Amino acid sequence: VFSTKIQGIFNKLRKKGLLSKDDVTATMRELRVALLEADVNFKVAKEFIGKISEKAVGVEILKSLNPAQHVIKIVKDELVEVLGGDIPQVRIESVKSILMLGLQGCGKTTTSAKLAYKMIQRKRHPLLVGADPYRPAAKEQLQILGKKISVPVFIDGKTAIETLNGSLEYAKEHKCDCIIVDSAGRLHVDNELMDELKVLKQRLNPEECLLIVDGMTGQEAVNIASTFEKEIGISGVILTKLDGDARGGAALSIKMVTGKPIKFMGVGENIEQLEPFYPDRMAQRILG
Amino acid sequence: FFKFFAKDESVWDEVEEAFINTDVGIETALRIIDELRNSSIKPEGLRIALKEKISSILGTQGFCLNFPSNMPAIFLFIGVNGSGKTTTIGKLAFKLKNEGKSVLIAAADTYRAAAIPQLEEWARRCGVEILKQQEGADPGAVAYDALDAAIARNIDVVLIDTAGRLHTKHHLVREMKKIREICEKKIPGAPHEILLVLDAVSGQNGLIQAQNFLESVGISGIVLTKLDGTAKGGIIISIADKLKLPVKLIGVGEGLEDIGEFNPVEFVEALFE
Ligand SMILES: Nc1nc2c(ncn2[C@@H]2O[C@H](COP(=O)(O)OP(=O)(O)OP(=O)(O)O)[C@@H](O)[C@H]2O)c(=O)[nH]1
Ligand SMILES: Nc1nc2c(ncn2[C@@H]2O[C@H](COP(=O)(O)OP(=O)(O)OP(=O)(O)O)[C@@H](O)[C@H]2O)c(=O)[nH]1
Ligand SMILES: [Mg+2]
Ligand SMILES: [Mg+2]
Repeated sequence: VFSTKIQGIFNKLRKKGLLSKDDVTATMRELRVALLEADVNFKVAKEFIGKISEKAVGVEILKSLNPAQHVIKIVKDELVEVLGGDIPQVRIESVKSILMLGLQGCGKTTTSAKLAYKMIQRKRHPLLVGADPYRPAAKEQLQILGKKISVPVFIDGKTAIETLNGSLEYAKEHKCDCIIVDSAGRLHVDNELMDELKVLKQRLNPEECLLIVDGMTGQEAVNIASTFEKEIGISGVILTKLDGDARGGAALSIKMVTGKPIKFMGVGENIEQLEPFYPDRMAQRILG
Repeated sequence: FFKFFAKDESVWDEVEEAFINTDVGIETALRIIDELRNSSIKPEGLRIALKEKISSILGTQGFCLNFPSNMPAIFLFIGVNGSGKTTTIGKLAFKLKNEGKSVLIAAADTYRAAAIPQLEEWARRCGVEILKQQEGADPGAVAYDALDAAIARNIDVVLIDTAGRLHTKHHLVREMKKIREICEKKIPGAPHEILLVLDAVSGQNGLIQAQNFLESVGISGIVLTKLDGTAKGGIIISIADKLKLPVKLIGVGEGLEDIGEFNPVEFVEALFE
């Protein structure tokens, strides 16, 4: 565990007034291992450590802390700052359109229903749209989830764009106040499906374009997120399956490289298991 | 990837970065680098040495599926949510059928929304029979029925689909143990394969999943899916290194034919592309 290792390093050094360059270098080596084990991207870890090293050398150790505690505090504070800052939340009470996108199996369909559930709790009238025409029983899956929470699910149409067009009509007729579009899982390098996504986004012009990412994603998180951001444009990220023990370093990688905020965390298979993203909790988790 | 420019000490930094980029993980990467540094490798021979090192970790055997003689082969598929279990079963059923085997698919994911219809569609696509019960049924009961039917009808292979589960959920791990025990009692030696289905995009948690499931349920091999993406799946090198678990199948797409046997030589070559 990072904090135990850092404590170990500083136990060898006695009381010091300022953090020396050597203190910091030793600590940064441990930090790098912790970040890489947590799936933070190699280049992102390097950049993050560069930032910390600059901030840490010469720092006056707070009277209330020992050197190790102070370094840990600097690291944690910086992590929280990078991960969070001022996070623009998804305005559940007022958002009118959401497009869900991401790789295969990351949790788009389940998370679409979770978002609809949050709206139902605020007495809104969302419409779930099953715009995945490829995956066997994808539409049925969304229908079952929608039925559980009494949210209408629109699935007519042979292609994704047909379904989207039909759903816009339906939403108007039935006075739905938010349309949540579930899309098919796709590789960021599948040109045809990326083009489909561009068409969907253009037609819907969503207020929120959310990239759904599996919490255990490794080094490729950077490539995946930056490709979706560059090709499609996203407003935020939802990290899923964080009820497991994946450290979630992908969060830091994605935030640092795209600058896009992580807005929610999926913490289970049940419909109410979607939590707001807490930077300090994530920072603690990444450090291990 | 792995393009060495440095002819000095800094080449090792390049190697480390290349390893980490594939999700091999820092511990295994540093260990491999240490061993190579201590052998007197010249920079020109480094690429070959790395390939040989990784190949020796992956091993030369255990990549084939284990088919027992004189009884139905029982293959149990496990893995975390969304890794590709259901789709892999569809593809494998098709492959085995084309190889002349009779196949029965068991729909033992009785939990997730539309899990059974999803598997039913795959069974329909490959013309293979599926055994299912109602949603919410006991997965162990489905497995039992499937083994029963396989014995009665002299079926060659049973592929058991299960619900996605995180290794941290104890009640779900217990459920999997129970499914395994039911198979063992019904057919001695079953399941002949317990395959951990792992997404190639997984980071270090893939190793933790493998360690956990190996310990709690037993794993005989790995299915590495979504290799058609940009992730290299290097985590299986750490898994081979630490747990000696072989990869038996790879998934390379969402179509019925997008499955292949694991070829360690091709895998190592792909790492270096
Ligand atoms: N434990 C856990 N499981 C989750 C979470 N979110 C989704 N899942 C599960 O992950 C699996 C995949 O979820 P889906 O919603 O089907 O994923 P998807 O992105 O729509 O998949 P495709 O449409 O095939 O790309 C299912 O078994 C879900 O129940 C989560 O936060 N925690
Ligand atoms: N590109 C690609 N997609 C794949 C591959 N294998 C599976 N998928 C996709 O990944 C998604 C999830 O696949 P499933 O078979 O539902 O995964 P699962 O493990 O059964 O999921 P749960 O039962 O919910 O835990 C689907 O969209 C599949 O089409 C593969 O090799 N390549
Ligand atoms: Mg889906
Ligand atoms: Mg499944």
